[in-house]
Amino acid sequence: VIQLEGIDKIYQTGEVAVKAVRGVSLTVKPGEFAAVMGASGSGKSTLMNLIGCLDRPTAGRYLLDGEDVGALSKSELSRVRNQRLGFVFQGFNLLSRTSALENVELPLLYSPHGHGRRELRRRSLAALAQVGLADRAEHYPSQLSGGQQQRVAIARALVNEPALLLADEPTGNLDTRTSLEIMAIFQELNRKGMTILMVTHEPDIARYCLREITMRDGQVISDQAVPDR
Amino acid sequence: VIQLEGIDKIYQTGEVAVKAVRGVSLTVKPGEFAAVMGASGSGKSTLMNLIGCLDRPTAGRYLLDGEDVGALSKSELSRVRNQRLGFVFQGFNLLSRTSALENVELPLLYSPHGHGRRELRRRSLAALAQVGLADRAEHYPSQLSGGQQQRVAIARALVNEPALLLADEPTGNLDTRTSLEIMAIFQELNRKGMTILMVTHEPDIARYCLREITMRDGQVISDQAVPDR
Ligand SMILES: Nc1ncnc2c1ncn2[C@@H]1O[C@H](COP(=O)(O)OP(=O)(O)OP(=O)(O)O)[C@@H](O)[C@H]1O
Ligand SMILES: Nc1ncnc2c1ncn2[C@@H]1O[C@H](COP(=O)(O)OP(=O)(O)OP(=O)(O)O)[C@@H](O)[C@H]1O
Ligand SMILES: [Mg+2]
Ligand SMILES: [Mg+2]
Repeated sequence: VIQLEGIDKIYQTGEVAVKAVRGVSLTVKPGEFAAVMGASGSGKSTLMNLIGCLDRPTAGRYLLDGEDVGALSKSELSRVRNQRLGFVFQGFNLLSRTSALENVELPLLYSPHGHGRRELRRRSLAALAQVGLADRAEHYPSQLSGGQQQRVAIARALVNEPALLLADEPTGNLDTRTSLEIMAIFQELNRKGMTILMVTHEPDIARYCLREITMRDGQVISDQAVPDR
Repeated sequence: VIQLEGIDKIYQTGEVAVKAVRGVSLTVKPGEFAAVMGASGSGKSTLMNLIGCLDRPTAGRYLLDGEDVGALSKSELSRVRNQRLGFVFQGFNLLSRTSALENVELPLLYSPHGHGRRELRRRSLAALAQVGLADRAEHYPSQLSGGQQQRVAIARALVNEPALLLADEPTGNLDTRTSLEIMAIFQELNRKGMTILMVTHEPDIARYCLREITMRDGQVISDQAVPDR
């Protein structure tokens, strides 16, 4: 469960302070499926980075499963990210010098496990197949289309079967049909218990979620349940 | 005017040949406003790169304003790109070590002109203001949101007032309202004579165009006028 209390994030660029996130208090319970929406620059990615323990707030408190994230050391944060979180970045952030398959396998290599390399490779290939890219396993990111890179990033976020998936515009580069295939995967994972928080700017995609959180100028201005579909 | 005749683009990755574009013949007249749509991996970006003289076809002929592009030298191609084309990349491709303003100014610095540095700076600031980012002029790309980076890429493509704008998913990271602001800018430029070819996966955005070209597996499978709005 995610509990944000009075979270601020202020960036200092030279003389100017940019208040990217201002006084956000938010609770997300296990098994929820929420969309985060709002204008470009309203603070969505910054909020996701704070929730994903990739950045520290300037003020406020963040409890993840009851643990005060602000009190964790760098290595403890890294362990939390690897074991409990899956993150799809807005810019994908794939490693350019390793293949699609190796990119997907990376979280598995970093997590404690009793499996051999062949089992990890099998799981990575299964994750790639799930997003329709089994035949692109050996391609490098520069040899993939924009939407293919995005799907590799999605496969990488899911391969560790995280309890919490944070996805920043996961369908931004996908055609309608491929987007719906991805949303069907997310819905199935949510049905089985995965908590999902995803940024999207498309209302048709947000309709797959059960809760809509809207941001403006760093604040949460609305937070409501989506009527039953 | 763009004239593609039997264009192929084949990528060789190891033993496998990927036919990214297959036998595409296409004519785009001056002043047209066309959308390029199709599934992820269907060849849209590859086609745009070929039209934008950023890549050479494996087979076929490409006439740009009557000139055979395949016969041009590297420096002539570079001149064509700088003077006649504006390109918005799917991945933005901003220079990470220069500010938003300097990124937008770059095409002006490379083109022949009689203006002083102050005039170039004024034009770059005007281009940034047009996409709503005058107050982000000094930020570096890493200090901008995804949608802000996308808008800087759009401003950069427009600052040289090109005859032809090639935009690959220019609203992919923008909320609905900001997307419509960008489409209004494009419509106005098209009304004044700019030829625009843009890749989009969103039908609501494609509706602003007057022609819809659809790709599948490297081929153009449909090409029709959009009914009058
Ligand atoms: N350098 C490369 N080497 C090998 N294959 C490549 C290379 N670049 C692209 N491809 C392949 O060519 C095909 C077309 O890619 P392209 O980027 O044109 O697709 P796209 O229609 O723009 O897709 P998207 O909507 O996902 O951006 C894809 O299947 C991709 O894997
Ligand atoms: N490192 C930084 N330094 C200064 N300002 C920053 C930095 N990173 C982000 N910002 C600013 O913080 C604000 C919020 O950025 P954020 O990336 O969270 O927006 P967003 O809602 O994700 O936008 P988009 O929909 O365009 O992706 C933006 O106005 C941006 O310019
Ligand atoms: Mg963002
Ligand atoms: Mg593409």
